[in-house]
Amino acid sequence: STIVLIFEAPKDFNFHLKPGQKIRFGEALGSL
Amino acid sequence: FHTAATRTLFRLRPFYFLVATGGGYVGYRQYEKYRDRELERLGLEVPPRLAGEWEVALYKSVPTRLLSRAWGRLNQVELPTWLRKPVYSLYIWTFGVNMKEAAVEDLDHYRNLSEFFSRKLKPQARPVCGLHSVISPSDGKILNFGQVQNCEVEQVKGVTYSLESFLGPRTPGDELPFGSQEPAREAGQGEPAGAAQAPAHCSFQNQLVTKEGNELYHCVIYLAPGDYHCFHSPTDWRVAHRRHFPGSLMSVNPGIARWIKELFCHNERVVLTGDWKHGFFSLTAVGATNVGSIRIYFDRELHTNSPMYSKGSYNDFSYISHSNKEGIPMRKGEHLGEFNLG
Repeated sequence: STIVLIFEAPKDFNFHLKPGQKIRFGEALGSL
Repeated sequence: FHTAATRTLFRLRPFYFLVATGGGYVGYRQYEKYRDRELERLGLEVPPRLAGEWEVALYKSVPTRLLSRAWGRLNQVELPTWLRKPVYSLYIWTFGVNMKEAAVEDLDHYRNLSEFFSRKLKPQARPVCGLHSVISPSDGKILNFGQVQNCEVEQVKGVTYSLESFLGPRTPGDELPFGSQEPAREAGQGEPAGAAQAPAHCSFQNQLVTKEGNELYHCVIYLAPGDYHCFHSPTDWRVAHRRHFPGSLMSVNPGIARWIKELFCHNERVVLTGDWKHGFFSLTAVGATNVGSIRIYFDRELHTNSPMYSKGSYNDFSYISHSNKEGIPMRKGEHLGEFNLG
């Protein structure tokens, strides 16, 4: 299964991620 | 004897034909993978090899929903206590499950694999990040993330799907974050969103972005079979609307996501839309063959992976009513729903 987030945010929104990385619930996805 | 031999031969021919064509197809695919690896080794960019229409049609013709429901029925069978440890230990070993995080570590507690699959975690197992405005709603693997460009969302690098096909066309009613004033469309009467003309396509993305200077972002998280399969609210937001797309239940593992364009638009999915402090926000749970059912804890009306559905349709449900103008408020990290087997 898959979860897809689609959202609007200001231009300076940043993801703290790398493609392919494992992630766990509660960890940061991104912020301004 | 003569006719018997001919009859047998005649009966066996289709079998041999299938084996030969299947083997040839698999062999050719292996050769393509080998060639791609060689090109990558030479440092050349290899474009993703997408499935042809006939391959997608062939895959979609597989009764994945029926298989999924049968898989679900099988996993609802209560296991005798002596069988639970061996079965669940095999699953734990196969998919690398970490039972130390489970709220209940005793394997005999779980009556069947479905219950085991929907296990909860110890509250302290997943601390919720207080610093960042958006957190991961689940365990999993990041398939892709970034800005949405030209109404196309990347399911994996280089393979996209249409934003409008995925979310469905804008829905009437001022309570929705889409904010359109189109005449009301009966629930379930929706036609595939692809019906919108090209010019509307780009305006679709612009209409999702409600504030000047904002952009549209996306993030795709793949949950592997051994992962914790509940999901939580990724931020503080209000859920205003749910759109359920009955659909196929093809596998969504990264290899298939690299092969079938628009995969997420073919599959059964539940789109929750609303808004957060910066405007539009949506979370979509996409089902797969072994995980065909999606539960949203505050939505008792939702029934997924049911036998009867009409292809290309969708069902709308608004959480905003006369008595509840706000929709469903969700705090960051709050329990939101779960994927179930079958």
